[in-house]
Amino acid sequence: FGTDSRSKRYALQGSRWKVKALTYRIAKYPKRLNKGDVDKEIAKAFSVWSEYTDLTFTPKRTNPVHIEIRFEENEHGDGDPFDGPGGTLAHAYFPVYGGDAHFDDAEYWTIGSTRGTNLFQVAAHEFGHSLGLSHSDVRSALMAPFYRGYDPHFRLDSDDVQGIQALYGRKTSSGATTPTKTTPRTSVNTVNNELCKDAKIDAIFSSADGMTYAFKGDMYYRLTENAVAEGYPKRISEGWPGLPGNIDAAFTYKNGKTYFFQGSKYWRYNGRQVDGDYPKPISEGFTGIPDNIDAALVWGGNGKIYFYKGTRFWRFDPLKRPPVKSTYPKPISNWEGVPNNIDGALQYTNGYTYFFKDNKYYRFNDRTFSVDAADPPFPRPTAHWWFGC
Amino acid sequence: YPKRLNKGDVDKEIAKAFQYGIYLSQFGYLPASARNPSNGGLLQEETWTKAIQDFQGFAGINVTGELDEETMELMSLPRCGVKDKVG
Repeated sequence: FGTDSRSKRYALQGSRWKVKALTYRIAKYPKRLNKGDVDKEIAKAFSVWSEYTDLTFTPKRTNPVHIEIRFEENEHGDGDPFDGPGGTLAHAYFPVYGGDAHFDDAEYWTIGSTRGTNLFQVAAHEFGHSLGLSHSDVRSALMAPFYRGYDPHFRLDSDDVQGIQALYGRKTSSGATTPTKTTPRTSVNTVNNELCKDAKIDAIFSSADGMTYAFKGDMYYRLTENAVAEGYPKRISEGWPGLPGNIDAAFTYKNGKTYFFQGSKYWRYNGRQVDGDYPKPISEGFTGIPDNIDAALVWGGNGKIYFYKGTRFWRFDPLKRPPVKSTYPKPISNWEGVPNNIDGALQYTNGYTYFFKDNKYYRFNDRTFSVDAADPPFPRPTAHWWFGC
Repeated sequence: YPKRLNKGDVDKEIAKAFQYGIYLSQFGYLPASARNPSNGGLLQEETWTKAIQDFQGFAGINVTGELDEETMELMSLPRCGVKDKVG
């Protein structure tokens, strides 16, 4: 959710359905509308969201269903009473709270009329909440909170499409598709370098001055927007005097210092200069973190340091005592779509988090907390997308 | 009632304060902790002003921090009951 008042956009509540085939049931109908008409309008309201994603919505007559729909008045059992005509028209619960949608039956619900309150438009909005969208500050978006009257030419705004696709990905079956905002890293020139033969890396990190480096063996590569910079690879010992090869992991923390890990030891650098008496034992500087880690990164979601090893990960907070809570380690599977035994991890300048394993990489969406749904899908070949091969 | 104001005007202002205070609280602009215990439960002015500013910013209208006509008009629109500011 952008905090810059100049950039308006959708907001994700933070939860979503893990399945795409959803069911619903109209448990209580409005008093003044024909049931068949209501069934059609509700189905149409759901189809607004399935048009741009692989979500499907199937009505059922009996429970259990994912989304229950009810038309109620005043207090109706959820502690969030309706208020008679006008004011609040409806509300819905985010997926983590059940996804149900309630409509105020004191409203004069209508279908295809300028009178009363249009059922289809309000229902489509509420189902956006049922799917995990919060309110948007884009005035023209369906997910804007205000009802501004019947629109006979209603269409989803691009902001709504971006929001729902951020949660559930683009539609993969035939139908409307919307290109994603993210520009893929494409190679312009074919480059022959060692990484083209074997794109598996030891570590990858961004330096304090915004450069991105990949480490492999005794060598390091500076990466440009879409390839390896000219003049690389170079020896790690030349770039960071005192640092050995075969680094396990590296990251630059918000203090501007870069930390390198190998075996049971770690080094701290200020730019290209070692910053004190290093190496030191990991057990001393990073209590609670094991030796021989696979990867590490400072995650943009919360600014904490994450270490990955095998099938597990640890969260390290330098400001807390102890810096690693007793609830760690946790399974890497918590990071939906990220594999075990990764080689490298990187919080990149575009705001996405990337994980590297063997010759492939995964782009992680910090908002949906899962590997991004994209075309082509992840994992993608690192050599082509990162190293310009 | 205050000595120097018309009772009808006072009624309206008090009702407005309750109405819009409830609105801002209901849709997430006034947190539960907004009350200032040292004032016996009254809102701090800057909290109130910020809540209005946040609403105005979200709604895309002039951010004045005041309950002006444009703001009150927007608050009177029928809307969804879900909070605008979700933690």
